[in-house]
Amino acid sequence: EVDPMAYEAQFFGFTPQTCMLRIYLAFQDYLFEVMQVVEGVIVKKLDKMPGCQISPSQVRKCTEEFLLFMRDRFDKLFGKMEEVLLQLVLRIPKNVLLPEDKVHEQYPCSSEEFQALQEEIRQLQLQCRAEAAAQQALRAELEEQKVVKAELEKVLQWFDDLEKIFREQGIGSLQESLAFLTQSSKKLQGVLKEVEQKSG
Amino acid sequence: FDELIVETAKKRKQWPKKILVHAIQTMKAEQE
Amino acid sequence: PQGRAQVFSTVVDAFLKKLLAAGSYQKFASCYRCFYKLQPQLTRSIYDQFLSQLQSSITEEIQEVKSEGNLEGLFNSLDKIVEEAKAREEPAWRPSGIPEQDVRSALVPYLLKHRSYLRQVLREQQEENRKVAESVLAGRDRIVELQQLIRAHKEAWQ
Repeated sequence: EVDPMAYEAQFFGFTPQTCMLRIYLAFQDYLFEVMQVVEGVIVKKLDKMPGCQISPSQVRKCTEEFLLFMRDRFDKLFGKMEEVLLQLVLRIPKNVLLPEDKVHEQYPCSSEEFQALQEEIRQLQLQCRAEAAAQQALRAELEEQKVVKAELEKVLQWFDDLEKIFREQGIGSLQESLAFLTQSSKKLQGVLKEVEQKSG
Repeated sequence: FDELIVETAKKRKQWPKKILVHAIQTMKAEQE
Repeated sequence: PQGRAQVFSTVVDAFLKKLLAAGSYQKFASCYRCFYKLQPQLTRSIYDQFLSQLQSSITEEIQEVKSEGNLEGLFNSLDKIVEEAKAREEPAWRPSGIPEQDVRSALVPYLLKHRSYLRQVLREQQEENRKVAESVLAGRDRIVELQQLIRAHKEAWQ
């Protein structure tokens, strides 16, 4: 069961295992390189020794023997170091939340809650639109009322003007003066008739 | 596998912010 | 308690010390016994060079790894983050592996802001509509009143 240490990778930008592998390989390369240098120096020294019986392959065997031993110790020690570093240095403790994830602590949100929140927002949007439409309708009616009121007030104004004219002509109550007018015209018709009869 | 882990972790770190930018733009547009 | 950077250096130093101690001169001489018999002094000096070369290479390499991965900076900032979380006992949130689910929380604060904005806009709109509705009702009453006035005038005329 490999622990991918993805949360650590989120913080470090690399996996701790990669980091350790990087160090392991580098150290191992140095160990090999140094051993090669040691072997090269010894072979060179032996070359300069007259009558020396030791062949390079014998030196190589010595090198392999020492390297095998060192490799074994290296792996054991490195394993211990890796364990400590992965536990103490390259691990994010369970109770720790990375800054970019703070939002999960402040706003834990189940899918139901999230949907409810989205639904509530949708409802609010619908209500806002409805209110906006209502406002449009109300404003339209206000405009219409303006026109109608203007018309009706014009008519009223007309009546008032009419009555004003009568008042200017000294006519108090229109009804009486009409009645009087009717009477006078009836009388005048009577008189006219008489005149016509007499003249006939 | 290692690259996959690093790639996934990077997305987890970066993408919420990117998504947020678009979500906020959407909300602002709706508000306007 | 030591910071992570300190622990890291301490642990690597300990590893290096133990590794060099493991490769003792006795062991080295016994592996290269044929050469050791011919040239014991030379064997010693080669061994000493082996040790110092290995030590300096590994020490340089560690510096290289530290600067390459900006390890010290990362370790220090992780120390701070851990310090801040000290008060917390229970395990913290971790990615669920379902992106849609994890991104939700990132959206929530903005959705909440959006919701309160919409609530405020709705309140303002409702308030304004209430006023406009009042003027509409007043307008309707006025129109009825005007119509009644006109009707009264008309009836008077009639």
